[in-house]
Amino acid sequence: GDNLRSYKVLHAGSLKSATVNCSQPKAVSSSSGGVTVPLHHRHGPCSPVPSTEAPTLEEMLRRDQFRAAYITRKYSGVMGGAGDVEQSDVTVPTTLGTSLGTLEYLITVGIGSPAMTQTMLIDTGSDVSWVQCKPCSQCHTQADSLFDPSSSSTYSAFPCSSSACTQLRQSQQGNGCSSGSQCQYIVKYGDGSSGTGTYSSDKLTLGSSSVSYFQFGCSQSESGNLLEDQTDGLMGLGGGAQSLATQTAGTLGKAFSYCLPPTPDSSGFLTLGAATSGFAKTQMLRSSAPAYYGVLLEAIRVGGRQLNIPASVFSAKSIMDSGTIITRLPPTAYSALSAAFKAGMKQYPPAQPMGIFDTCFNFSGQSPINIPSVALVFSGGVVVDLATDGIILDSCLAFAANSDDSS
Amino acid sequence: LGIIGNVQQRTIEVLYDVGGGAVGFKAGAC
Repeated sequence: GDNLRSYKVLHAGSLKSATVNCSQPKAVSSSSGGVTVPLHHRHGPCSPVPSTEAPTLEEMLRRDQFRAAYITRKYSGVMGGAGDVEQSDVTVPTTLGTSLGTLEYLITVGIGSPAMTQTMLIDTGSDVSWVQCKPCSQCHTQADSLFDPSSSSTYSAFPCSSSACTQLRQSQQGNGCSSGSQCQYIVKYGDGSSGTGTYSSDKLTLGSSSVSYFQFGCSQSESGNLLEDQTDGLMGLGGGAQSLATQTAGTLGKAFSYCLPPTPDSSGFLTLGAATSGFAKTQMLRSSAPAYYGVLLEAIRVGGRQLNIPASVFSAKSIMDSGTIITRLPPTAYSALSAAFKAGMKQYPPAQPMGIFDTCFNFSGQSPINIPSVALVFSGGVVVDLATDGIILDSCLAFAANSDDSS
Repeated sequence: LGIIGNVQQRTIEVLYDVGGGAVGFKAGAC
């Protein structure tokens, strides 16, 4: 009985993508109320804009380092550290392509009247939503038709004197006025890429529901390979004033939820205005970095046993992020996790480290694979038992360490 | 600062209850 509770079975076949027939729409539902839209993996076969060449896992992990470093830097900055006003110790190679490369989940929305279908990445780590607009002088190619403001009867650009534009400037995302006194925005990401255009509003269609006066950036120029695939834009779900979640809070409710599909060939959902019952809840911690949603991780359990990690190691809090791929832990916590996990994996030979992963195994010829359970314990005694997909990625423990306990 | 990444969130419905000041988890919901 103890063994059954403390181990999980990982089938070797689950480490590889299966052939899937995407012509069969998969049932998408939320366990709660609100407006629900399907959510797909960006690079999966069921993506509305499937990648012609998906990045390798190694490349994704490399990009993930920049995402994590950017969040840490930005958070540290607003909390009194140097933040992104100081030279970063992360030098971004010019071949990186995009700091948005770690975003993996897409929703399809309609913008305008009549609604024009647009495929958008979701991101809980930023607030300003944007979509490529016609005319776009420096934009990437996209699968859907370019959103054309002139074809929408409900589109309007915010004047510079509007409160929305003032608020945008206060959040450091204003970018002056156009010659026609239209409010200009700028979004910047971790690799120095950016997008600019006109801050606007239009009708947003989500499934069978619609939101009037949705505020977003009408992107007219991008630099630094903002996106490298066929997606049309980004939907910010952060905690700041401009995010979709904040904008719909008054009409749909001050909550949203998502279900991230476990594999690229399966679907999940995003629900805005979610009912909040039936969840194990921990306190949400906010800071002066409004986009970020914080939680307090208190302990880690491996194989049902709590690791001996001083609570102070976790005192700097953790950010819940849909756009970071791999969970980052303070080194002291990661070392304890890695050691305990290895102890429970003695039957499998170690394998070479891969990128940011240093706890890897050789599963050749073995199936099924028994792995120790891993649970995260958050404040209030909330225990989140991770699925096998959240413990092992490829053949490695899917966690990484920060550079030091104080970072 | 730690970051809870999306690999660890897979198969869990994650709730951002901004009004209620809570983050919720529903395991096996996906």
